[in-house]
Amino acid sequence: ASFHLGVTPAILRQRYNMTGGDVGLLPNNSQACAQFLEQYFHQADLAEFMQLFGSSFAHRTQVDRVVGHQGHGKAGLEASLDVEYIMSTGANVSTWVFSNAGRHESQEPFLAWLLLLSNMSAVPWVHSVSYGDDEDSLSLAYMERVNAEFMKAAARGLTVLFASGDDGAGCRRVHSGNHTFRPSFPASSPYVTTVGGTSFKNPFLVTEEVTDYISGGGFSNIFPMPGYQAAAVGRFLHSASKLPPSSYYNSSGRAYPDLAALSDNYWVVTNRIPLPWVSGTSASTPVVAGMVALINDRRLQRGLAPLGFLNPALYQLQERGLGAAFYDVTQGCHLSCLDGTVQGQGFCAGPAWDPVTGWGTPNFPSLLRALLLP
Amino acid sequence: GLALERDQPFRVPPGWTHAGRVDPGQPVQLTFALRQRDTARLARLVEAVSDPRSSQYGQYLSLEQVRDLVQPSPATLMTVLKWLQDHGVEDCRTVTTLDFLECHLPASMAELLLPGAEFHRYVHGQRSLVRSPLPYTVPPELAEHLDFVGGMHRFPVERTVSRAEARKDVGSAG
Repeated sequence: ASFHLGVTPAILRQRYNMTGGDVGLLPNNSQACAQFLEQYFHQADLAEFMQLFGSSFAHRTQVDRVVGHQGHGKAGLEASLDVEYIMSTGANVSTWVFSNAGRHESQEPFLAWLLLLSNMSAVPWVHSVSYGDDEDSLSLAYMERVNAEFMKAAARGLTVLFASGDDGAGCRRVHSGNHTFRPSFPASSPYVTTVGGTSFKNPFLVTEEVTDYISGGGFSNIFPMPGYQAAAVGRFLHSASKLPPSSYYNSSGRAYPDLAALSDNYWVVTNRIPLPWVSGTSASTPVVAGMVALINDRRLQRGLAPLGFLNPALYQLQERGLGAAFYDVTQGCHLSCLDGTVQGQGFCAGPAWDPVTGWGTPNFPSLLRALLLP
Repeated sequence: GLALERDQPFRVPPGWTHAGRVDPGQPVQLTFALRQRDTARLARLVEAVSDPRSSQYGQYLSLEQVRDLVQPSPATLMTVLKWLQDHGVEDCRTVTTLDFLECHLPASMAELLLPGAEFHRYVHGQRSLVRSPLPYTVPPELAEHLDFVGGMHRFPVERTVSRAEARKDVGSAG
């Protein structure tokens, strides 16, 4: 195991078995991340990041297209993180940034992004979004309609990845005074692929991964469990050695995340300063998005369609004997309510799918092979 | 009228402060989510094009084909457009799929259009937002043609990645 002082592109590529040849080759492939509020990246930060950390693989140092307004103020840590890491795994793939600052006082920036998708006939095949809200803070009409917007994206073959959130299972007190877990939306939409987070078991070595205790996950109170995951989630619910009391979650709801990647201890360059110790599923999501964009690159080279909405294919891998596509994360639990019943513990990782890390983290060459099958 | 989002809580996030009701002439931008046609068919199609076992796997639709599937019915388009016109709302634009309308209008006009709504300003540092703390309604005959109206209640979510120091605190508390 190699020693390291934090997660960089080289560490990610080493852990997920990406070689120097695993870079984008097609000029017509692209990937995107979406920013909301006044979250801007600086091209100069990206260039410095790649100069510091990108020497071992072919990469780009410029975002090719910004859709929306890019302010001239300070760069945001989140925006820098997204761009730097989607371009590290999705190396050499043309990258777009959708910047939705909500410039009008009565605009909803997330809604503005959805409208852009409904208005642009040519958009990247892969979208990484680190954004979420508690399900209970949104109206049912709004969530159902946003869900329909993800169906529209899926029909077009777009892969939309959302961060699972950084509050574990979450927690809220209901009218009875009891606690329940608190799912996050759009992570809980059945038409997006949701990415959880992991940490290295030994924080300074490229070793096996364990759950990152902040990794969002659980079961939707709004959306029923889709057919593509019913068997995998059913197996988890029947075989888990310890589950939280059933009153804390809706075991028939859409379960998330679908997969995971490292989310702890990243290096990010922002405002020309390299910053260590950056963490969250905001980091793991662009990492997975970049890998999906690379797989699309290879599929397009072979005349195959892009992956599109990934989940049905993802949940079939295990059944098709292609489970080696993931490093199964089986250790650790995530956060939840600090009460006498669950004592801060939500769900725990276990063999195969679990509501903390999904199927686990990508073993890139195996995942690529599995998803290149027609 | 009927409330389209009766269950939408109005929560002012930490850091935002109320700065009073806006002037009647204050321009607001509202997003009308028009009821889509045939979302059940859309769901079946998504299943077919996304499932590797399906003969339709990978046969994706263009944006225009998606529009043909989901665009609101003529009755929905006519009813909503007439309602807006009757209230003098003219500065609107649609999207390719025709299922959203984004309209600019003065706050006073929006309050007449959406009875119950009352536009107030909220500020957070240099940022300022206009939202209605009170639920809006639409005429009963519009309820079957609209999913919701955007720009009324929800505040943008602050996205924050954590740095190690903060995480250690959480870990200790846990």
